[in-house]
Amino acid sequence: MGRQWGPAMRTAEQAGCVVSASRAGQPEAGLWSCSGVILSRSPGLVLCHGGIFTPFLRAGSGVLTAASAAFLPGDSCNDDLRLHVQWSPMAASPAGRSERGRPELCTPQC
Amino acid sequence: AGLEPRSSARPRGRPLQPPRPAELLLLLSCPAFRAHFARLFGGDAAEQWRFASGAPDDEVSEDEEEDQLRALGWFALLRVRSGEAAAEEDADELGAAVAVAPLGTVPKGAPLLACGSPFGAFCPDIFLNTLSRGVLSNSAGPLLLTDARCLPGTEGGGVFAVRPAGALVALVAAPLCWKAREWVGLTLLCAASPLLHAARAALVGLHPGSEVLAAQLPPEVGAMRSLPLQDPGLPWAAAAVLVECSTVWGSGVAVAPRLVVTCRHVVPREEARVLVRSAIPKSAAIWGHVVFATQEMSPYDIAVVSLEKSLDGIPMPVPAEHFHEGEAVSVVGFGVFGQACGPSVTSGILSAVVHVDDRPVMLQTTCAVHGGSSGGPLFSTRSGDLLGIVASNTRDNNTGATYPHLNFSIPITVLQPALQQYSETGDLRSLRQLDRATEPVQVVWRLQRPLAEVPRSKL
Repeated sequence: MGRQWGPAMRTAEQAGCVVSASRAGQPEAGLWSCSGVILSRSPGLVLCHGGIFTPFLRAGSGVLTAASAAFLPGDSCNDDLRLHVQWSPMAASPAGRSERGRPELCTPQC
Repeated sequence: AGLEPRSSARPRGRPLQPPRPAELLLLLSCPAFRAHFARLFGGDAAEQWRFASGAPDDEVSEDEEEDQLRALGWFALLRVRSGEAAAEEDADELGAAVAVAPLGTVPKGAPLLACGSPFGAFCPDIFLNTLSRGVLSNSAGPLLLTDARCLPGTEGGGVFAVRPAGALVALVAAPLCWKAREWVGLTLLCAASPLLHAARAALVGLHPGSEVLAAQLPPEVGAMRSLPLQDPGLPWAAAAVLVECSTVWGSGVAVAPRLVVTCRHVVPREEARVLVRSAIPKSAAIWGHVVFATQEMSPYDIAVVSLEKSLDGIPMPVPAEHFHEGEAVSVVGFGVFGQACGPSVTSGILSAVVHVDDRPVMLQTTCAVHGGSSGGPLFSTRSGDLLGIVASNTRDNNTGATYPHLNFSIPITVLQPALQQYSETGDLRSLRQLDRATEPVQVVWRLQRPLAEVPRSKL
């Protein structure tokens, strides 16, 4: 890509992440996941898509179409919701840090 | 536009950090997004549109599909939990805060970079932060559309601008849009700025005393005075107009203040009365009538409309004289939304220039072209020169599938001399020549293989 894309690529690299939702103690129930954006570093705040939360809504997805609903509290989802966020190592980490981790590359089974 | 192999600046494949636990702070939506969504895709149009992450034939239960539709405009604000030991590491590893582009900063046609992880957490080592490039194709309030190709799993991914550099413009709301069972090739986005306004208000409303946390949400880039806010956009896109002839509508392009070119299949008869609407710089509707339309048998599906008044304030496009395969091009047209929205811009490259007797007679591009775009202009993205008139995209008659990204335009060099003569003298004779295109040209436009040589008669 041309130079004009540099800043956008760097920001995308630093801000991109994957969010997954699962049920505590029920790995067989499967995993719901989507992409997200890291909004801030400390505390770590992430914005992602709401679609992965519909299976966990206490009142069902109908609550999302209520005209008055513009936002719902975190506890509108079941207690067994487990969330995880994953992101790539920072290309711009302080010197030496980015080399941390296992130098060899591998092809992990997905 | 499309998924691009990444530059080697960041060796992909480095081991990812282990997933970190997080907690849901709140679920939020943007009321204005939902209102525009209902206007553009609800009501009578609802039957035609599908946003499910699978193809129309995929086995998705109705409940699942309904859940997906209900959640389409919803997003979640999470806080990453970190134990003591990781806190310091988190502070570094979580990366930089982003800056957010105020709504309306990025004009139609401006380049965008989408960043998401196809298939979500399925295989992040390979797919995390996959990039896709495109442009802002259309907007209706905070509801944005881009032709950057996104796949299931990228919902929630960030979309970033070139100008303001690296600013977060939107998040992916629905990567795949299907209209009348045809993949449209556009991705539905929700603008980030109103989302973050909603998040701030919700945080403080739900958790009194969380002003400090709310202050952690990223500022809008406008707060940094030094950055230019307005991207110049595409001034030449203003020449694209909407053409309505009774119940039929399509696109067109103004080639002179009182002359619009469109497709014959949009305005089928000479003398028909036509309403031409321009959207930029301001909305205007001007009546006109068809002064010329090629005959049904002509390979050049062209009509010319003379307007009763001038289209003011619209820069007249410069007709191109040469075509360069591979050059960046843009199509501007009223496909997909017609009158409900202003013109859409899609980007791509000039993928082929077909010649007959060393004269260009057909152009092909990789831009997304939809029903309703016919008659619209094809521009060189670099120069803004008018390259051609979009005539059609591609349909496979066997399967019925439509391919938006393979489309055909009539080179402006075929039309320009005749248009100029008519514009200056009112003489239609040159335009009438379009009805007498040679057999090889007809063979090309029938998408038939040209005969290597004319078969000899056996008599």
